[in-house]
Parts: sequence; structure tokens; C-alpha cells
Amino acid sequence: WCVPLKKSVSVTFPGDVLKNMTDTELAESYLKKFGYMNVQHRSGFQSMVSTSKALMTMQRQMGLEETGTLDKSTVAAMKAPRCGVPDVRS
Amino acid sequence: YQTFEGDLKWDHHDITYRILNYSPDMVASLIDDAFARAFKVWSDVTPLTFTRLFDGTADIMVSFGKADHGDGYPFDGKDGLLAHAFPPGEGIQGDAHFDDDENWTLGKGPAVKTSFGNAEGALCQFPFLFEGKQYSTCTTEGRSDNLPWCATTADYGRDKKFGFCPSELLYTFDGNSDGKACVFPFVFLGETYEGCTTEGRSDGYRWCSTTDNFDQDKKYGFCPNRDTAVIGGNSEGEPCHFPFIFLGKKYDSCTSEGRGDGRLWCATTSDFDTDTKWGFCQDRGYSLFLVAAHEFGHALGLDHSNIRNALMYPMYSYVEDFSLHQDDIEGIHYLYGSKTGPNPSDEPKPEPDTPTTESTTTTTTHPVDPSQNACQIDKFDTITEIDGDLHFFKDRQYWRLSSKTDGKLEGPFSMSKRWPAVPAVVDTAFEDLVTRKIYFFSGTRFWVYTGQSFLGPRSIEKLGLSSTVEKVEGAMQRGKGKVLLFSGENYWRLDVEGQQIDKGYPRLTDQVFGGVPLDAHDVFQFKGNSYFCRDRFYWRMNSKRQVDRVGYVTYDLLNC
Repeated sequence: WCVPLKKSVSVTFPGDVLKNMTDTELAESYLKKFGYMNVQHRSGFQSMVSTSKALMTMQRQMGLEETGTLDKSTVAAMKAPRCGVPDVRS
Repeated sequence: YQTFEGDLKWDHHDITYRILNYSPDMVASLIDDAFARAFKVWSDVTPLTFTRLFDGTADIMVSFGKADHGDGYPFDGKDGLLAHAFPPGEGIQGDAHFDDDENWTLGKGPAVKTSFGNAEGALCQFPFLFEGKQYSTCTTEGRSDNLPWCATTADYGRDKKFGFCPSELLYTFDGNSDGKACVFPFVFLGETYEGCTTEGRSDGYRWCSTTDNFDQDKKYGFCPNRDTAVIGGNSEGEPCHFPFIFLGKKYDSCTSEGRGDGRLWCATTSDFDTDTKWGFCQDRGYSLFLVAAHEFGHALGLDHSNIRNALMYPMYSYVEDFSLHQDDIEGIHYLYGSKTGPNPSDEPKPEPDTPTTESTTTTTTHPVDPSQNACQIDKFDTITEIDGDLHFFKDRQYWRLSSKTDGKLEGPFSMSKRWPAVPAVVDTAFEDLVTRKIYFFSGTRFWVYTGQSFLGPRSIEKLGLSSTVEKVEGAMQRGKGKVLLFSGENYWRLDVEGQQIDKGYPRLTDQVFGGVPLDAHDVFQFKGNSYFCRDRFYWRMNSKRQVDRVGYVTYDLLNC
């Protein structure tokens, strides 16, 4: 007795701030924005942290399983609303 | 918990804050209250106090902004970043910014505070029943003036409790029109506008003229968002238009049709297919109280915590009955210690002397009515100690309780003989213990007598009191050159030498003088005790801030 499935049409909405980044792009921007990657130290020393290591640090900060990979729960955490203050301070 | 590098923290405990602007999402009083509760989260567990300033520079400047709002850390539209704050220090340090592309609520959907009507400002109750139909938003149904209203109980037919919803037809906020409603149509840059607009602004805030011609009058205000207002899209703040046409079909409510992310949206005109004007529908929104409590934690020196249930955890999650996590408490105690009793207020350095203006006033002397018996007076205008004697003022006359003749009451005397410039009704008066000058306050003006010469009248705003203070109702000398001035539920500390209110005021009277009436019409200091008077009674508070006596002015003080 379920309602017959409607054929859903996808429409372009003008001005839609669709953050249609890929998960990898999302992760890259998130890890940089919140200080996990490309940390500019006071001494000017630029430490290039690998993405995997940066992910591990972020997963530890967020109390997630530390897999070092871009798993589902990590992507969901990156999309969740949050405070703009970086988690890792340089 | 974490603190910022170097354990950045404030070097004083009486912190000040100022709200620089408002969001259109909630009425100002709800925003004020959310911020005050957020500060209270921290003052409840530390020696810190938070005092709101209404002008000048405060330690924590609180504001709303969108996208690039001027600090080099732009926000990112709806969702994502909600807010940020800077650790303690000068300038932008300590400030807190909130992203106004978010939908700010109390965390459980639109917080719609009503005005006017008969519900005394109660929040709307959604859904509510009206003439057999259920409404989950404000409606103009049943009205011909197009004003949106709501019921404040579940059934309007039964309870008849209602109020008007936020609408630009009722009031505006910020701007320069003291909250006056919009005037439609209005002219702006020669064009005629029938509704609020973002034209002329780069920050996306909707505004309107509060006269019919902005070009001529330059009077404007910002439009409050209606509860049916859309969020984001290309029509932020515009109300949904129901019904609307989408892909040839009619819709009477929000829909997720046409979207892959399942988010509810609506058109803001009758036909999306032709106008493509749209936005997201109201969701639960973000609790301004919870986000502010987190951001103020940063402004006090706390960094992010990795404890998921801690307030200082970076990600937002709505909590119904909020209480601070032990981790947050340990963090803030590490910086400021735990809550102690009320702090002794340390004396700031006296300000350099400020020039005063001479003015003259012609007065006529008024005969005294000798039959007037002070013991028949229920309520004196003010009572104060001058030259060591307690003076009781009432309608141009005063009595003196001489400390020399063991408390014999002398008078009545005519005020106009001794202080001719002072008006008939004095709200409060005090003698400055250092200079022996006598200050008289009446309404928003004050006079200063030195012997027979006087200065005034001057506005109390000259002393730094805000324009909202209608009269000064009490004065209490505090040490050398400091006097506490009381009005309503607040008090200020006046630096007499500098003729300026000290920073960090006003403060709430009942937070320091617990147990006295908050509607005292007079406050004075006498022989080391503070007296708070209401009608015929007084509450006496000793130097340890204990109320040790409540009695009758006439019997106990006048020895009637």
C-alpha cells in the first residue's frame, strides 16, 4: 500500500550555495581551516603534515575511531555545524 | 580542556560586554536574554561578573555578521561555521562573532516572541488551532490589516490568547529610527519600494525606510525576519509565498521536491517556474544560548576540548537541559579559580578633573508651612546626611535631625532659602565627604552646591549615566571620592573627582545588596549603615552587607 514512488526531478536553484565539494576536497579544506594541516608555526617553519596523520589527529580530537582514512563518520563530522575557532593552534 | 598558549586570561574579574547589533532571526529581548544566560553559565562557577555596557568599549564586544565580516576570518553561509571568538586581550581580542546566515533560535525551531495582543509577550504556540484549522506558522488569516499573528496556547478558539508576530509592519531594529515600523511604499535612490530590500547594502541585511522618502529623510531600520521567512537561497528573509507553483504543480507548504539533499524549501513568489525566487524553510535552527556559552568560553581563555559532551567541544549539538561538564568547570577554574563571595571592589585611580559649567537660575523663595508635621509624611522625597545631620526633604521643605541636640527634629525649613536653584522635588542628594559639595538630583538633571554658590542644572548624562536613566533615586558614599548612584534595579559607581561613572557599570543592585527592596525610592548612607527606603519603611544594611533591621522612617528615624 505504499504511495507509488514519485519520479523526483532535480532542479538547479539559483543562488544555491551548494557546497558540492568532493569528500576529499571537503577534507582538505576542513583540515587546513581547523589547523590540522599546513600548520604555519610562529617561527615561520611550515610543517607539512601528511593527510593521513592530520586525519588521525582530527579523529582523536573529535573522539572518533583513529583510522587515518576518510571514513563515513569522519566525513559526517566534517559536515556538522561547529565553532570556527581552529582546533590546533599554531 | 585546553587553554590558549600562555594561558591568556583577563586580568580583572568584573568583565564588561556590549552587544553591537542584532540578528533579524529573533527579537532583541530574546537575544539579550540568550547572551545574559550564556554569561551566567560562567559567572555561576567563577568569581567573574559580567556587566553589559550600552556604549563605549567593553572587554567582550558581541556582534552578528555574514560571510566576510571584517576580521579576516569569513563565515561560510548557512550551516558549517556557526560563530567564532578571540582569546582575552585588547582590541578584537575577547570579541565574539555570530554568523547571521544561520537560523538563530532557542534550538527547537522558530522562537517567535509576540508583541501587543493580550498574551503579554508570550511565545507563539505551534501548532495552534484557529477556526478548525491547524497553523504551524504565524498567519494573517482572520485579519484585514495583513499583520501576522499567532495564538500563544494550542487552541485559540478556547483560550483567545494571541499576540502579533515579528513583522516589519510592526517594528524595525537597529538603524536610526528607534524601532519605528516601515513605511510602504518608500522612495530610495528615486525608486519606489513596496517591501523590505537589501538594495544599497553589501551585507545582505534587509532594511526599509521609516518615512515615505529615504532620500530626503535618511530614516531607516532593519526588518525583523518573519517566522515564515526563508533562510539562504536567493531571497533570505522574504516570507514563503503559499501557494506557489513549482514544475507546474501547486504547493501549500514547504517541500524537498527538486532537491537531492532533502532540505525543505519554498518559493517567495507565487510562481517559482517563472521567478525562481526561493529559500530554505525554517528548521530547528541553532540555539543562540548554547553557541554563545561556547564562544564566551573562548573569550574567557578556554580553547577546544576533546570531551564530546563538554560545552567547549568544537561541534554543535542541541541540549535541552544544559549544564556545564566537569571538564569545562576544571578548565575555567584553572584560569580564574572557583566561585567565592562577592569580590571587594578595588578602587580605580581617580580621573583628571573635568571642567564644569557655571549657570544661573532665578528662583523665588517659598514660605514654609509651619503646621506641616513631619510625622504625618508617609514618604519623603529623599533623606540624606549633610554636615553630620540627617535631612528629610519633601516638597520644597526639609527637616533636620540634629546630631548636636541629641536627635531633636528641627524644621520645617524652606529649601529655596538655602538652595534656591534646586527644584521642589529632589529625587536624591548627597554630600561629597572630600569636598563638602552637596549634589542634588531631580529627574535627569543635577546641581552642585558649594556653600551658597552652585553649578547646574546639568544633565546626568554628563556624568556618564545612559540616556535611559530617568532619575537617580539613591546615593551612597563609598570611601574617598566614590559614590554609588541607584536607579531602578541598577547602580553605578561615580568617581566624584573625575565626575564620571567608573567602567564596568551599571550592576544589578540585588547581586550585591541582597535582601533589600528592588523598588526602593530612596537610598542613603548614615553612620556606616546603608538605608533602602520604600514608602514608610526602610531596610538597614550594615557594613557586612547584612540587612539587620527593617522599620518605620517616622517612628525609628524621626523619633515620632
